[in-house]
Amino acid sequence: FREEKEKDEL
Amino acid sequence: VLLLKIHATKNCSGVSLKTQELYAIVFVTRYLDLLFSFISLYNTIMKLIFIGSSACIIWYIRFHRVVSQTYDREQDTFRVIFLILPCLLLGIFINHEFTITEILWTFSIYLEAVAILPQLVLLQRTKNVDTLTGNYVFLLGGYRALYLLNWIYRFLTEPGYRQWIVWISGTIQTAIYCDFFYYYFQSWRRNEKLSLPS
Repeated sequence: FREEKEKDEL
Repeated sequence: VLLLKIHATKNCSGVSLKTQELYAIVFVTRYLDLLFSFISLYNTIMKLIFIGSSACIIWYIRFHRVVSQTYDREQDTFRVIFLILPCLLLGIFINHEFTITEILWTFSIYLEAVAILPQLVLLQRTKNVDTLTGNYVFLLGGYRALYLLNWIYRFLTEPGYRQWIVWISGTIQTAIYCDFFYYYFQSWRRNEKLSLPS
């Protein structure tokens, strides 16, 4: 599965 | 909350050093991206606060002349290697990209889900849980539970937003707190000191 790359959560 | 409590009361009884060290590992392995990506000022500051506050708490419990005397060394005996190793293996095998930083990030997600366990076991062994320590665990669990709402909101409002590893781990993490929440609210309602049944 693909998912969003930007890790903007802590 | 925990740092203020320890600093103000000079007492850390009922606080699990193991959990704090697990959190330090979680934060350091997850926030490696401090070095190479910038999200927002808020994001950066919170990452530094998380790393700094857990490092500070560990320092107090391990090295502060007065505080270290109050540490429940004999009770805080959870074998953390049984958490770290499985999470590391899981991170190596179930990830999105086989790179060091991605594996460490994924490992930190898995480890965070179970990092509270030594603290919960210690609370169970503690007869009368200090109010501030109980509040700390409640706030920590509540903070993560709010992420569930955040994820639902983002899923509904941001096209293509999904992150299964984080969602599943976060749900497990919140589920681990359910039992604690139950007894926390019960003691609150009855105006009694928190104590978990053994």
